Amino acid sequence: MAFKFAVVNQKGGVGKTTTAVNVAACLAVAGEDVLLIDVDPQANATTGIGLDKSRIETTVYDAILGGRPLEEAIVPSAIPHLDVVPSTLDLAGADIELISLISRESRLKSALSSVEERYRWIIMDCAPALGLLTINVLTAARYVLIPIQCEYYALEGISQLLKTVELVRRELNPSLEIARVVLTMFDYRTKLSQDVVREVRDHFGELVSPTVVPRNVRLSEAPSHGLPIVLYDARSKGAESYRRLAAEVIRFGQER
Amino acid sequence: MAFKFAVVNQKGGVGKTTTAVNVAACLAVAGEDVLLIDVDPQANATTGIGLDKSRIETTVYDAILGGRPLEEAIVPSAIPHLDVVPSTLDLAGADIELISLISRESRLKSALSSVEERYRWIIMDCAPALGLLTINVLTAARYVLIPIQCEYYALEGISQLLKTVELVRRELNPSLEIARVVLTMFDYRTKLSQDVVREVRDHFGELVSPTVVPRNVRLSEAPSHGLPIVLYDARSKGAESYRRLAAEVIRFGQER
Ligand SMILES: Nc1ncnc2c1ncn2[C@@H]1O[C@H](COP(=O)(O)OP(=O)(O)OP(=O)(O)O)[C@@H](O)[C@H]1O
Ligand SMILES: Nc1ncnc2c1ncn2[C@@H]1O[C@H](COP(=O)(O)OP(=O)(O)OP(=O)(O)O)[C@@H](O)[C@H]1O
Ligand SMILES: [Mg+2]
Ligand SMILES: [Mg+2]
Repeated sequence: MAFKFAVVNQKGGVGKTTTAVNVAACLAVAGEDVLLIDVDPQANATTGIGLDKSRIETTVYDAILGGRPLEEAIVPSAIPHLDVVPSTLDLAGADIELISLISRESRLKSALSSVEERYRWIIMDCAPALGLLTINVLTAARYVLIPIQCEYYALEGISQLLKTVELVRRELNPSLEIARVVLTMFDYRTKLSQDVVREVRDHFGELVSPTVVPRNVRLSEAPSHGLPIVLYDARSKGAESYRRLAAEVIRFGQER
Repeated sequence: MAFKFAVVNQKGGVGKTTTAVNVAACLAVAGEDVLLIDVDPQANATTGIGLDKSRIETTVYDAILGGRPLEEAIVPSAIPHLDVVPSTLDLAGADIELISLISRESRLKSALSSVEERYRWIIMDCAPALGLLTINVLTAARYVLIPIQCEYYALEGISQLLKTVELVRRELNPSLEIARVVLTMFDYRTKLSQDVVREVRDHFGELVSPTVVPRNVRLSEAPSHGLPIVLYDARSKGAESYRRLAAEVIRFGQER
């Protein structure tokens, strides 16, 4: 049975894709079987993990809206043990296209049921929104990973995000639970970063991962090479923190 | 007749709100009459300009979906010459609620018609999405301001954004035009930033503002005090660049 994680936060640019890609890659490098699913029309995770967008045929769109089996969209990545379901710009219309469909909230969940036995971890990257597409991911997932950027604006959307998770848990997916909150882009030099860390820790307590991902330029360079950080620069602070976070995720799985 | 600007980019965290709030504030400080409209359910611009969310009654939601006149939602800011139409979390459902309404794409445009004579500039902040809410803003606007973060992932969504602007121009708003592309969060120390600047300049040529906004911690601290940068730290690099950008926007207006 796979551990299914949704990486969610409607605030933009907080490190969702960076966290999804790098946690997935670190788990695979540790020998775990992982499926990374890109459910964001921007398809940043698809590029960040090194897939060539021009050669992709079947995508997550076909599985959620096109009635195709999800396994047709699964492609291997350059990393052993890591498969990917790519996204596509066509997904941009999904929030509207899903509105009038039967069981519109659980189409990803049913698409997943045929493949989840093959993987130990399924990591799903979301768009910066709380629309039907993100609801699909929250309905399909069992755990939620919330990246929070160490910035003031990033604090503002948290209560809305928690309300949405709670709503999905109550109405669509009773087993959904927040696994970890991960602080990202921490800049040790600024008081703002420290204030945000303190505030998030006050708010979420034990749920906050002890691993705080620092701002590290190597993390933002890696996607332009289509590589996760552990392959782009294994000795960087970014690689170190995502390795540590992946180890924590493995421990979290062992306790369940 | 007001110059109506939409600040748009579906990539998250690229500096849309920071640009909308600070350009609006710099224009007001220069004595221009400005209306800042927050059309993002996260309501970051509402907080960033210093409004107290708990005391807001009428919002942009009431004007777009509630049939209330927009002037009922207009509140003064702490800055002379700068009024604000605040946002609200209720706006999160707008993309879905708008679907079945008559003239769903031009509700903001008609709401604006009763107030636009009072302002020289109307600056509208968007959510990180290209849904019906953002389409409403593009239909109401005459000009588009595109902030692009100096990061690799930020380059990926540009063609989709341009397609959407073109679609709105063709079908809904023939006068819509891209006024400026603004590079944000430039880090002079990294090659990545320089590569992105070169790539964006190659792609957009003259449209790219000569003002490149540097990464500047004072810009990310200012919202926690509810102040635009020119009031929070007028001598900072962030204030300097937004003053320059606002001056460029004024010159752009004079040429029209
Ligand atoms: N720890 C970090 N240090 C430096 N740069 C980072 C870090 N994490 C992410 N980035 C960069 O910051 C930008 C935003 O991160 P990312 O795209 O992962 O956020 P996101 O939440 O997925 O954005 P969106 O809301 O658009 O989906 C990217 O350009 C990324 O490369
Ligand atoms: N030039 C800058 N230097 C440093 N920090 C910045 C700069 N511009 C913006 N920021 C900070 O970066 C974060 C993202 O910026 P902002 O929220 O304005 O982007 P956005 O595009 O409006 O995000 P969203 O997609 O969520 O609406 C914010 O915390 C902001 O304070
Ligand atoms: Mg992303
Ligand atoms: Mg914003």
